[in-house]
Amino acid sequence: STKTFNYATYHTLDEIYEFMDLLVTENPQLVSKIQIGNTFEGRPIYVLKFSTGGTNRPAIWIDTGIHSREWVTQASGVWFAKKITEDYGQDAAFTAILDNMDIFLEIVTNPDGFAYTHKTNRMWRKTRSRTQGSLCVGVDPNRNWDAGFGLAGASSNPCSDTYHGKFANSEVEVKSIVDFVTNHGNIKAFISIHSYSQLLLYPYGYTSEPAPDKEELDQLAKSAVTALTSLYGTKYKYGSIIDTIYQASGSTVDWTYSQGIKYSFTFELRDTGLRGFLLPASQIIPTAEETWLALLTIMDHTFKHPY
Amino acid sequence: NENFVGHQVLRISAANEAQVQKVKELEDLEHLQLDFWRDPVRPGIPIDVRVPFTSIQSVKVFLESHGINYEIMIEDIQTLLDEEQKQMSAFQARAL
Repeated sequence: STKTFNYATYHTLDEIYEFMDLLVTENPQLVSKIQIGNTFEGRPIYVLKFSTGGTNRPAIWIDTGIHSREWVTQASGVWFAKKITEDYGQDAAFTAILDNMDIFLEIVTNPDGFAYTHKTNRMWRKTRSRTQGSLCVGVDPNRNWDAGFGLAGASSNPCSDTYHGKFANSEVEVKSIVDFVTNHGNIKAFISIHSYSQLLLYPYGYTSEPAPDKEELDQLAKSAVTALTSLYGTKYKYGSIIDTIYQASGSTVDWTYSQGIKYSFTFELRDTGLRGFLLPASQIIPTAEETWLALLTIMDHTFKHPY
Repeated sequence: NENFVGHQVLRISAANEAQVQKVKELEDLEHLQLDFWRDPVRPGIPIDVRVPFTSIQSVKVFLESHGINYEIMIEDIQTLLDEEQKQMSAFQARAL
């Protein structure tokens, strides 16, 4: 059961998909599993929906694992899924959120890449699509969105780890989310979770133009980081993508923000011990716990500031 | 599974913009097969790069010859991967 599931170890794609089915079976009133598409290699792409009723309620989207080697993110996504089912009806603030909004959680956003990290190359980051005319494989799914696509901050070289792909949304793993978000039409917060380097970022990445809601996003990021750091002292920086790290074009949250989803954020989760992507499994739960406090801050703000 | 024996991750500290540019030059040398875990951005922000065993000597000589500070963040990637696999297998064995 999800009670005996081990959250303090890394899991394979099959184990995570099995966990999803267990969670749905145990919480049929609260959790459902939606297939939003199939990957390049034909694997199903699943999103967990947490809903207490209503139709097309305002919603919050959280995804993990778009870069497949960032294993602590998928593992945190599994922990978040369980946490949601545990806290609903127990934690007043969270219950109020879920009584009024839906949550969509995509735990393995790049299934082909994730399977490849388990079977062949633990360091793999991209999708596993083939590029005609090149021996190199894969597109960086965080450079493939239709926001500043192909501008500086991504590579046109198929062998690069930041290859943007032949055209925006060329990657079915990206297009599936684009179609889902567009069809849903009522998503109010979009949070895409990466690792590592302990950052909380908001648009833009492709331009140094400040986002119209920069002030509010900056304040909210500050509150979220304060909440995160309060648990274990993990230090985060926050700011716009381009100011805080570098120019990145075609990124997820630049596109979601351009769709009117004001509360668009990217997390870069911990490494606190100079292990980078190879974070020891012993840090999964503390990482998930501290991140959850930041997520709660963002979700609570979204709930209390309808737009 | 791809083998990463002897691959190291270097944490490079670029002291100024010129040094950041120097490290970016490395990024363009495809034959070195460098994997930047944290990109060269600006002075003061750490640059983490996975260096295959075959490229380590030349990368270290390059950095030292340009007076660019670095430390070894991960001595041997494969050791950590073996540890990670062992931990997962132990769990799966218990689960079975």
